[in-house]
Amino acid sequence: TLSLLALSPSGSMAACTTTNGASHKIPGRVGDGPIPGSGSYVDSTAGACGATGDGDLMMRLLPCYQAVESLRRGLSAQEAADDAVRRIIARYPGARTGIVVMDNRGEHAAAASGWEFTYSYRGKGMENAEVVVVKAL
Amino acid sequence: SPPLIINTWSGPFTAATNAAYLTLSNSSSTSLDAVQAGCQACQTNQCDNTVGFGGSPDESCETTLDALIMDGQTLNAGAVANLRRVKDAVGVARHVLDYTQHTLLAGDQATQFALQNGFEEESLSTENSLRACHEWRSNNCQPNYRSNVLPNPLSSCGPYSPSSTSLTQNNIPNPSSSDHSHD
Repeated sequence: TLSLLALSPSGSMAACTTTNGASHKIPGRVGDGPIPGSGSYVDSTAGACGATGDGDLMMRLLPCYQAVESLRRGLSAQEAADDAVRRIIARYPGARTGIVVMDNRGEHAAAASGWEFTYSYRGKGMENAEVVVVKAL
Repeated sequence: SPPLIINTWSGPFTAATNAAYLTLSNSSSTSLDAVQAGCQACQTNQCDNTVGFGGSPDESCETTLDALIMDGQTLNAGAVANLRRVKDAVGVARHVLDYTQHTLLAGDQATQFALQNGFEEESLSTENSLRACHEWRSNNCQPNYRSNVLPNPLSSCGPYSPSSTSLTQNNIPNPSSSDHSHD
């Protein structure tokens, strides 16, 4: 799954998710990818979030909605990401999750559980994308 | 500092980072255009086989696609779920956003919407996805997402029917599932 977030120089933000889902799923199954607040979520007045992982579990807790609303309440991007993942593993300790969070000033962070997660970013003046490795909570 | 793009994963997924960044660096493009370009890059490149056509076949060996695009200024969103036989899932999602008042279209009707909007109908299967599905069947359909059915889904393929014994809770993902079997 790819979830991707953008922040323009004018301050507008957008998010997208695209995926072919889980292998060997039951025909008709849909995971978290296309669900606003789960696969991704964005509100330019607060920030944006993208997610990947065990979609059948993650879509029950809307981690990206949670993370963006946490930004609105004043948490940092790292605190918001950690909080969203901790809420999932509190109910599903074995869940594999990875979420990226960016506030509307461009501060970004990520949190994960169940695996080593990576994310990529590229901002003004950068020649290439940089990769960040995130250890599981 | 902006223009700024951030996305899940690395390796082949940085093609999406760069495509979105270059789009956003063009002053005539919006952040919505940028995320669409990034997602389309991974769909075309079949990033990690977890994005786009030719990956994650279902029990019937079919690949279906899900996508979401969201505008942070308006909170307008467009999405498609279980999209069949159309490759550009995020492109169709953008059409849901731009040309409807709905948020999410699903299944064959999402395909019909795509075709009405000029998208091409084509198979999403590849030799690799069909091989993965056939290998799964040869391996007694393991890993398997069914539960509380007969025959035992941990050792047998279907067809399945509900078990008459008491239901068991199964909130933990199948531990034998591979790293690629996720959203």
